[in-house]
Amino acid sequence: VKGQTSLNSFFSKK
Amino acid sequence: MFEAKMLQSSVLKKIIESLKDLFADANFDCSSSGITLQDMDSSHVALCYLKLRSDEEGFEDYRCDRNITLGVNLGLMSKILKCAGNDDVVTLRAEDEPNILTFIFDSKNSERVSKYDIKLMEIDSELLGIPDTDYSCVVKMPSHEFQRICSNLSQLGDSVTIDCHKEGVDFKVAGEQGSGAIKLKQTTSVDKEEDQVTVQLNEPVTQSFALKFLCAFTKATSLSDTVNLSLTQDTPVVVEYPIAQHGYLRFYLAPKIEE
Repeated sequence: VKGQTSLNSFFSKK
Repeated sequence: MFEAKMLQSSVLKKIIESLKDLFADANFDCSSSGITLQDMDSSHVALCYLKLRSDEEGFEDYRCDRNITLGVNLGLMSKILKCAGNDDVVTLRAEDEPNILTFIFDSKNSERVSKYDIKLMEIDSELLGIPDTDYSCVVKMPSHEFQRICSNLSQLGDSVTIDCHKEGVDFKVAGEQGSGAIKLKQTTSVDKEEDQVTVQLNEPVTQSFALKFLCAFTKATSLSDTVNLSLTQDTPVVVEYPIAQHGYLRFYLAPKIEE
């Protein structure tokens, strides 16, 4: 099963 | 004082129309180098990044004495821009500590000048740092072709698998009721550059993405003849629409990966 990831797990907060 | 005079209001209209459904409120960050906008959708799966450079030809005049942030409801901005003719020149104006953003629409023959003010909002948006990286694969294709692929495949399933390899790029969908696949080959023989499909490949990539978001991004199709898809395995895809004489509009979409 493929799950949707979030952008927060790839890019850090500025 | 901030004042930006854009020669074609249709460009700003198209930008806002392509954003307003996924991104409700957004901050326009204005500086002497131009206007940028970064915003995430409510689920933090998709992000837009707009860059309009002040030194490009699309601005007739551009002045920004100090950096300001203009928080705007994009639905409201869309309504205001509908009051402009497509050939109107649009001027955006705000004070240094603004509560209000002013839109001035000048018709081509200067016979009609309209002015609208909207109240600005305090928007607490979370900015992400997006590093400049080299992608494993960059696909350049006609923007209407990408729109058609997303629209066609979304009829059969929720996610598309994009498979980039040295012969070209494949788009596949597999749903409960059926499946579909579209293969695009590199077309270097086509006369017009905007009709070509090119694949710059460092490494093959196979990655799945939610079609709902890709279809939403393709609302920007009319901004550009071409679209660039930049992919690296297990990272967000970048869907970039160049905006002639202005800059670009990019969308980032987090991948779907095996749980």
